[in-house]
Amino acid sequence: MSAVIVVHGGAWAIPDDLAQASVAGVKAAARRGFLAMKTGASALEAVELAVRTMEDDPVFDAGHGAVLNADGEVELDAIIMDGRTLAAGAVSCVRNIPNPVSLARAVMEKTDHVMLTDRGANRFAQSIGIQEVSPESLVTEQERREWEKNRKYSSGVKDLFNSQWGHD
Amino acid sequence: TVGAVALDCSGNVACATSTGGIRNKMVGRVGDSPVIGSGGYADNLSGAASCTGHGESILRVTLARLILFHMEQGKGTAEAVNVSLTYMGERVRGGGGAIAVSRTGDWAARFTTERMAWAALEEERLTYGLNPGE
Repeated sequence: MSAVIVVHGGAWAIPDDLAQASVAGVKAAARRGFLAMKTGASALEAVELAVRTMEDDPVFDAGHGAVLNADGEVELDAIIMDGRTLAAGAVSCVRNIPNPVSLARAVMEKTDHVMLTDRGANRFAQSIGIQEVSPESLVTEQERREWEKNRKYSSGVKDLFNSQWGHD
Repeated sequence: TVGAVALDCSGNVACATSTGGIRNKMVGRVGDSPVIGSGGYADNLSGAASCTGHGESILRVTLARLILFHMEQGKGTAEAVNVSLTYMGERVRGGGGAIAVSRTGDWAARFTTERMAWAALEEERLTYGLNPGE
């Protein structure tokens, strides 16, 4: 049977200035996963490698390059699933893990559970020695600027609606 | 959001999805990505899928499992993804995209948003796209 890998970098209104880098990123991820399978890796290992490649690429909203929530914090989610056994592992709301997909795989392989969240996921990551980084290192300067702009815009809209000049 | 699906030489499938969420999202909001059957699903009996797009809509239709359900019912991979995305658009007005691979290696990358970067590699042949129709 021939190996196949397909990857995506997110469905949204990708602006022109991110278009070329996004396509380059998904091509690199597909190549990395496929090469791994050619040298004996399983489909599970291939999808983890491919997703790690994109988590490490700041052009994508995952791992490095993550967007910020309303409080200006990073909150990352990931899942991985093995079609052989229906085993699955997932994490949500982790803040300082550069490759959440690998933490999700650890949840699948090293616990009896399917999902760990927030501080429990981080505590588990520490207990098994998963790499941790400062959350700031996952955020690009461009995302900081976008978040600041978005935040000001939101407060501007609220001001309009709360004032006598409010309109839709 | 990023994702991958694969079929290896032994006939095993897998999926993975990872995300940073939505800018300015409510603290503690979790979308579809880490939820089994929504952000991803894999079963050797049918195939694997990874989803992206409006998380709350994907959660409401359990998009990844819906795609595999249609594949189990005999639809081709591209048709299964298209039918599922159309259902999501019609029922909950959500846009998104998905990649899927069947247990026989039939694959698809489809989306209803403006763009989605994707790439597929099989038998040394790399296919990729960004805009609708590519």
